[in-house]
Amino acid sequence: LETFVGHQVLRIKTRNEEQLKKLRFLETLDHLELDFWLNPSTPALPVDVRIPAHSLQAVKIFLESHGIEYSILIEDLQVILDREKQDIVASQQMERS
Amino acid sequence: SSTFNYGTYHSLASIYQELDNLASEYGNIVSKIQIGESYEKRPLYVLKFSTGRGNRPAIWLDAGIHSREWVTQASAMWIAKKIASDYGNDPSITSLLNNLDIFLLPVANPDGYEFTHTTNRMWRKTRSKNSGSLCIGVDPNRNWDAGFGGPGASSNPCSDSYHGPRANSEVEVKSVVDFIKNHGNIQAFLTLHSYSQLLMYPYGYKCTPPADNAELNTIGKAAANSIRSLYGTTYTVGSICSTIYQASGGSIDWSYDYGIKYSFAFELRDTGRYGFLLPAAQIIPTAEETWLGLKTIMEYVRDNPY
Repeated sequence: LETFVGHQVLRIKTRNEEQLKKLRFLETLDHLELDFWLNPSTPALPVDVRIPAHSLQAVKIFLESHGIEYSILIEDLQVILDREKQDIVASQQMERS
Repeated sequence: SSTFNYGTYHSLASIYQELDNLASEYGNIVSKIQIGESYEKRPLYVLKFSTGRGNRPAIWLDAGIHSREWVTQASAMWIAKKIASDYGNDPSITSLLNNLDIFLLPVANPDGYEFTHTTNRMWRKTRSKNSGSLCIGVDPNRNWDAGFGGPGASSNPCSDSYHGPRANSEVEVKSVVDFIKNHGNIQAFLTLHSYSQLLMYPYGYKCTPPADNAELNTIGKAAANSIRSLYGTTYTVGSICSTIYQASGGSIDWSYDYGIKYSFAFELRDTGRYGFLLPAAQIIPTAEETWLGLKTIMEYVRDNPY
């Protein structure tokens, strides 16, 4: 099973169409391996994006240098995934017992 | 009665086993139909809820076309049990099934769902091979014959919103299209996605409102009120284009243009705290409130045939 250690999910809030354009540009950079959970659409809606550990610094610097506001929704995706897996296993054990 | 735990996430095999259990336990109203098979040859199973009197008008409901949206497949299973077990006990469900059939496809993208369990929890697309590319899969909700290839879909096979080589190229999509066409009397097309807490109607491939905009908006708001009545969960209602963004090749745009007036897409919980990784403890509350919204639409469909 692929792991997501160190992957973060950021919530990005844009203020105008110009900032949205910057995010759409980010989408085109394949080497960053970004996974947009909520795509850039309008400034009224947030953009959620999963960022692999190796791209985190570059993306955060990009956002900050363009004055784009963001917050961290999920600090480490693998922690949530591990919890989900544990819940499933526990539930299966309960069913058996 | 099976011991299936509706409050946890299950493998595809476990879900398929429970479909058999439901068809066996509630054999008077539930039957399992195979409408096709996936790219990797897994069966596409639909539960038919019917009191069995002729070819009635029907409602279509699917979940899990995007495989990583696990709360949708899980909610669909809870809803299946709810419909089956409440028939004859709940006057509303009894009345619904005395007038309409319901077809429920709980795992619309079984290859993708299996892949999320075995290999990559974040997988969204189908698992079909793309000629000339090393990247796998097509976004099955950009693959319908409605503004195919237009804005909001990608022509890059490596993109998560790749629309595929042509409309209906994905057998998972084609199987549903063929089923709907062959049935001939589907009155409503409902599809479950996550996340964002939205209730949307056409269009996504263009930003002009549908002919039935006012009626669909009224129904959508009534459904959102029903959803909110249980746990206070708020939904935004509107067309796909006005609510999120232009997205072409989507299922409810195809169904609406095909003539199924009551076409709605739900984006279930949450609004981003967990996103696709909604904790299992929220499955049943999500399913409960979603069912209230679905029931409001289904009752409207029952009372307003066209």
